[in-house]
Amino acid sequence: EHLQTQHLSIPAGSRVQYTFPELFFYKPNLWWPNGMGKQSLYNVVITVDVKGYGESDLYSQLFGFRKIESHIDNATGGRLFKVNGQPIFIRGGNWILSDGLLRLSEKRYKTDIKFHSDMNFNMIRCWGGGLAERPEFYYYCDIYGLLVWQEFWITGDVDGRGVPVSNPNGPLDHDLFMLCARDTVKLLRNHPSLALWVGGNEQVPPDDINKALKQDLRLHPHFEKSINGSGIS
Amino acid sequence: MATAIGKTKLHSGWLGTRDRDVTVTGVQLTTTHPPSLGPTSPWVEAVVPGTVLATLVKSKELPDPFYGLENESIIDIADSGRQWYTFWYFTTFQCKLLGTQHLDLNFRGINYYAEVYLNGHKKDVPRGMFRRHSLDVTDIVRNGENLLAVVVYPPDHPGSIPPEGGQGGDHEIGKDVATQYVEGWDWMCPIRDRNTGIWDEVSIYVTGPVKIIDPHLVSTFYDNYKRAYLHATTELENRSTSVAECSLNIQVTTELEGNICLV
Repeated sequence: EHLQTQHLSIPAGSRVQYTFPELFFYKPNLWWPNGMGKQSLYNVVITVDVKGYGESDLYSQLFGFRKIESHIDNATGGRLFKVNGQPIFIRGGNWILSDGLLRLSEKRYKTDIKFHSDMNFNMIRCWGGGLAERPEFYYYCDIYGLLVWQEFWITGDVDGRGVPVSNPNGPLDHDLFMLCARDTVKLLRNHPSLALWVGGNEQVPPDDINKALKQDLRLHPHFEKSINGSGIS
Repeated sequence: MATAIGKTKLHSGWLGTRDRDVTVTGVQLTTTHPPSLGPTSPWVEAVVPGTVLATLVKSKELPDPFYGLENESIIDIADSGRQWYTFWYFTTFQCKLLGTQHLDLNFRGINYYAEVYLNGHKKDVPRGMFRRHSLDVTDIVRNGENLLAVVVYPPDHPGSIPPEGGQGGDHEIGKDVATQYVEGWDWMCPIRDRNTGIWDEVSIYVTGPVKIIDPHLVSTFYDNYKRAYLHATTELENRSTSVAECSLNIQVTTELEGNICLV
């Protein structure tokens, strides 16, 4: 049941969106953060063959079955996380980037992230004044079980604070910000280590950006329902 | 032999130099006047992916800013002007396409915008540090050697750092959609080129008539994680001039032990 082929016709010069019928797994090996279990990963391969041509394109991605939930705790004001239904005590490290000249080699990512894992951390927070980290960063977070808290690019430079006072309305081009945000989400969304998107560092983005991010990152209604012992409630 | 379907990274063989030292056009660079290294040439081996500063450090034109107080000896873009850190990159790559194949030239990150020249043809890469650029160059690429030049411009608002320092300098960098630590922070000295450059992966990507774009994989769980479903959605683009009859295949495997896989 983990192999499926569908036939479809795509009109000339067009772009379509296609959803596969869901694939069923019985007791899949779950992906767990560092210290809670194994980081089980499945290899998902999508190929498209075109009649009269052969293989036209191929996509491959390591995928982890996991469910991450979080909410703000009313009593403490802190954010509480659950992974696969289990509460997790977050031990996190703050991250800006691996190298100030952006020589972001895989070897360096592997070393830095494994170091976080060896320190018994289970989360890395990517600060909004740094990078939207790269797929290689996320790959090693997938491997070593580091959850990632990824912020967008809102900091003290764009919130009306500081001396001199910064632009209170974020970057000048809000459409460009959202274009970059949407593309970044598409780049990183399939990594099991990706735990949380955050609008920015220590504040809320400008209203229109915040609304757009919330709108675009909301759960599809199909996934909003919580799980319980007998299935979707 | 035709180029295989898939990605080939272009991470070696790059040359680079400052814009002020380039005396020919991008069209000429990628047709009649390709650059070369030499004692009188302004071109040096470039770090791609990497920043302008990374290349200038590699070529020993500038000291490593992260040793001692060497950063103080590197001119800041606020004082030099944006053209000082406007930088040209050049490389070549081999390619052989079949008649029905397509080729994309992909940049996963450029800071802040660029002009791309391939075999004398110009393409614009618009602003924004955190966006991918995929250029369909099927009609431009030729079988054999291809000449590629890229001129990268710094952020529009690199800003300046007050003499007394301060978190985020004058905050001008925040007007652009770019990384913001580069004007200096309470934990970091200013980055003199504001991380200008081809800072992330560059690749060419060969497909047939139909291309897979940004699949989305999501799982749902039932019965206390006994049952799980994988939901996969993808975009597909048919670039040919006729209807494409496609077989779309998804396969999920897991490595049990060693090299044994379960399908």
